[in-house]
Amino acid sequence: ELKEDVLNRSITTFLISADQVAHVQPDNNLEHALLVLVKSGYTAIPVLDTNFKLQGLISKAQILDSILGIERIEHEKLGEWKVKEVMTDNIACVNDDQPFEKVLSLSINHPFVCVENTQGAFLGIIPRSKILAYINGYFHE
Amino acid sequence: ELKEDVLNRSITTFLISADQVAHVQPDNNLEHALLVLVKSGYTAIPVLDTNFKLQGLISKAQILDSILGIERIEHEKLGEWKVKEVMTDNIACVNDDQPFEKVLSLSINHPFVCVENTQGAFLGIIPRSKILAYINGYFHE
Ligand SMILES: Nc1ncnc2c1ncn2[C@@H]1O[C@@H]2COP(=O)(O)O[C@H]3[C@@H](O)[C@H](n4cnc5c(N)ncnc54)O[C@@H]3COP(=O)(O)O[C@H]2[C@H]1O
Ligand SMILES: Nc1ncnc2c1ncn2[C@@H]1O[C@@H]2COP(=O)(O)O[C@H]3[C@@H](O)[C@H](n4cnc5c(N)ncnc54)O[C@@H]3COP(=O)(O)O[C@H]2[C@H]1O
Repeated sequence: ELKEDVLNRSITTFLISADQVAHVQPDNNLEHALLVLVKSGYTAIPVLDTNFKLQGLISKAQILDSILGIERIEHEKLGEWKVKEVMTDNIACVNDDQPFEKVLSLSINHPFVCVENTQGAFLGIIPRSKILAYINGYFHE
Repeated sequence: ELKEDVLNRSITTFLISADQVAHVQPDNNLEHALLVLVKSGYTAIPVLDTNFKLQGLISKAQILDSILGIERIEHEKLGEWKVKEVMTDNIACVNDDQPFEKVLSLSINHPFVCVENTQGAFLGIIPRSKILAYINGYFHE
């Protein structure tokens, strides 16, 4: 494969589709989000609204940061606070018609890249492991 | 750069040296480890003994898993349990004289790869972000 062919490659083969992606909703409380994160084993997961539109990302670190008080772990906040109050909107996101080159450069600073279609519907994510597996294969052709 | 040159490249240019790597010791308690993890912002960090030899990795997820009881968060364990009781020994590790090819293939399934010298002393880590930045540059030469 030529270098330009790699960069112009379609991204659909790298996609983990939405039904395989652990996610929570903006109005869930932090306890629910923490349980989904701990059960899934993932560090950070997408936040999708009821129309399945991407709203942000939430991680164990953000939840821990929000409940670690100066004196003690304020675990009552887990039931009271909502995901939307803690999530980040610093999301790497591309359209499904953009080439691999765009996902490769975003993956330098983001553990996964979200993918939407042209109407803004969430299609899934491309994690760094998929990109690295493909690159490893390219160098061993 | 030719494909073989990339695979045979030395790994020292990718290294985050040991003095820049957040780490804890096997005999620290979980509360200390959680504070280092939360303060550093990293998901997982190396565990080094007093001779600076790599013993394992510890993550927020492991600490959270160990204190999440069925009924409640058992936060008293944070002061009582030690890092060595919770850390994993599933570590991706290479010698500093091994080529880039080895680090690339390990990075597919590990967020970072540890590097030791031939005497077993911990030299630092190579995170996926460094590998991806180099790969991105290769395709844009
Ligand atoms: N259950 C599991 N089985 C096998 N390997 C596992 C695993 N959980 C984690 N890993 C390994 O650890 C890496 C870091 O996972 P992390 O959860 O920090 O970071 C993950 C997570 O935040 C997110 N992610 C991946 N798959 C996901 C999914 N199905 N749903 C939601 N988020 C996902 O993308 C990030 C990067 O994923 P990536 O695969 O590149 O990299 C993963 C993968 O190599
Ligand atoms: N303070 C910060 N400044 C800028 N970007 C940040 C950052 N913290 C995290 N990131 C970004 O998020 C990615 C995942 O970080 P994470 O902490 O899950 O996973 C990290 C962490 O577990 C470990 N790591 C990286 N640098 C470290 C260090 N100096 N000490 C200890 N562990 C480190 O290696 C994993 C992969 O790191 P990588 O750079 O590939 O990927 C990082 C980086 O792209």
